[in-house]
Amino acid sequence: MLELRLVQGSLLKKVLEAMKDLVTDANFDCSATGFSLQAMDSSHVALVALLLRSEGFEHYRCDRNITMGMNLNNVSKLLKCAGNDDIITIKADDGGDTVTFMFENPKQDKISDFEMKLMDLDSEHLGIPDAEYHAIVRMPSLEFSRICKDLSSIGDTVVISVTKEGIKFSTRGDIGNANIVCRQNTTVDKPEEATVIQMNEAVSLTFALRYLNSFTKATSLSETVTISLSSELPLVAEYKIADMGYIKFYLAPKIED
Amino acid sequence: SGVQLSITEFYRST
Repeated sequence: MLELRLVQGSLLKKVLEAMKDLVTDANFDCSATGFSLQAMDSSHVALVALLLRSEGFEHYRCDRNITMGMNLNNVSKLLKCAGNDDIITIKADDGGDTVTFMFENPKQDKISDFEMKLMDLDSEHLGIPDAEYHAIVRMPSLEFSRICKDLSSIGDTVVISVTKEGIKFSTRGDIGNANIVCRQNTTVDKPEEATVIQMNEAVSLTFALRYLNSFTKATSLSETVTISLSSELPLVAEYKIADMGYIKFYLAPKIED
Repeated sequence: SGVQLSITEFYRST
């Protein structure tokens, strides 16, 4: 039996909004560690990894590891029926073919439940080893979102370079080209407004902007984003989910013809 | 412009 009670239901709503445009169907895995998901987009260019740790739930019961295949668009539709202040409980029976989402409003005078059929998904799980990255940049998530949006009005791809000068985002298109440099800046009022650059080695990689724009749907989950880059690896954009875990997006680079 | 690599070229199935 599975029963997960999340007081801050809005988190789950935001998580679904962050993933549903990138991934259509995915398996949610539930174990003693937490509620997790790993899925690739249909073209296998990007991957999303979600972890909501068991400690972050008010009540977490998972008698045995369970995998639940769901259409993320349908889950998102159901979660739109939950208020932002609602408590969300996810329930499933071992071996059952449905999952139930229950929403309780803060006054506890309205309780809704939605039962959804699970899907049998044949999804591939990739092993992602810990890696040493050439550069790790932490910056305000809203700033990153703004940069991706602004550059995609000019070009389709972005070259992200990290040097001692800072992190540079460059694009080119029919109307011209653009460069945005963010320097390290730790003299800010709040730590989440800082741009912090850790660089072991200069790195420069090219990425498709449409995927980065899709990742920025997670902006409301975290005030900061951490971008990890290595010349031999996909980019990782990590949004921490306060007290619970993270949502990480991996993006394979583009290379010269 | 350029060739888009796939995630599966970097990480293997478990």
